[in-house]
Amino acid sequence: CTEKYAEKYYNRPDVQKALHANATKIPYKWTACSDILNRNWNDTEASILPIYRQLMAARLRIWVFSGDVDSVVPVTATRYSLEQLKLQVKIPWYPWYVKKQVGGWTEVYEGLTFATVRGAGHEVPLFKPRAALELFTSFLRGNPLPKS
Amino acid sequence: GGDEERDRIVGLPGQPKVTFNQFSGYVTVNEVAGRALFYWLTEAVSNPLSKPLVVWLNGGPGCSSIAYGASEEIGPFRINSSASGLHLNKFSWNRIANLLFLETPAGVGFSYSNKSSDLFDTGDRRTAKDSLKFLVRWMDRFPRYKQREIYITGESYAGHYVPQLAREILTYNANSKHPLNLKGIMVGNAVTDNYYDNLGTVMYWWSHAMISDKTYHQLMNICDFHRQKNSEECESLYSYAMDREFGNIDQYNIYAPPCN
Repeated sequence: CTEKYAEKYYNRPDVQKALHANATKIPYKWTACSDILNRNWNDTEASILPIYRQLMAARLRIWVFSGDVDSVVPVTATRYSLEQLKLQVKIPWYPWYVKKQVGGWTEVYEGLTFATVRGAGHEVPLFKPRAALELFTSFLRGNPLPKS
Repeated sequence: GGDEERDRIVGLPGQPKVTFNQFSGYVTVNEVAGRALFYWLTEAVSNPLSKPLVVWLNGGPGCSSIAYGASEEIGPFRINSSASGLHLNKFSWNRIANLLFLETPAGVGFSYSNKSSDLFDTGDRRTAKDSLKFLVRWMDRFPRYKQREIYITGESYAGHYVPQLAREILTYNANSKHPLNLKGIMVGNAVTDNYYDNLGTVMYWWSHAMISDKTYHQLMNICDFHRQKNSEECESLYSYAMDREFGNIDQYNIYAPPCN
């Protein structure tokens, strides 16, 4: 429900002034999501998997995570998609921990790390902020997620 | 630092005292159309010069990184329920990185275009190209970030934006004297592949007992998950599953109470 607070806050003239925003007087209100853009999106790639192959070839660090109680882009969708990359397993599947609790499960492949976040919905850092920060820390350091 | 200083946020209404610097403003990405993208940089709480730059993109398509990434997820502030002020998020990602929230494409949040038709014919390709243009020009405004390690992160439909922007950067770097120091990407609950995403979604609904066996089998037999647009018969099955079988739930977090 917190996006309703954002709709109020970011439409306040004093907030817009402090942010140096809307100086040109945009002819519509600030909204969290634009229906016009969403309805008129006319260029979308059917699959991003070929790009992953390009990015892995360029040796970029790639992490993919999934909150496991999201039913909009759920964990099974991500797993079916990633499976198509047919990656070699580097560190086999294991539960990762945050504050002595299972944060989720993870597997490290050659070129890509996949992790689930237990109990998190679509917006993982909103529902599981501590676990998300742990995930982000490991990602930035280039370390596998903690095993204990 | 003139341009940078013009973008400095002195303080947001109702903001608690903080130790980090913030900047926000517009970067023009297309002069002819008058397209300008809005950003909000919240620097790391300590030693920002030694920390990487992390670009956060929200999906939708058409949703705001400031609404979601900054204000609900990884940003330092949370908005209170009356929208009268802000309080701190103790798990903000700016504890360990400089966070750049980008509103992309034009039409999202405060980002805009003077050519109104831009709102009706946008898509993945323009989003990636404008976002790259933004980053290159933003670096000119903040030259101290030019050699900095860059990571791009995001969620949902940003499963398209993030890899596409990364690919755009690699192409740019191949022909540039001043390459961007992109190190990696991270995406969550990311839209990845139409066919396998749809297959996995229906599988999830069934395996989590959100739909009946009958609806599951009908969806699997009638819907062609390769298609961009579903048949009417398939659409009505989706509607039946959501309206009659899911019930009043939050599809984005199936065990949380819905937001009424």
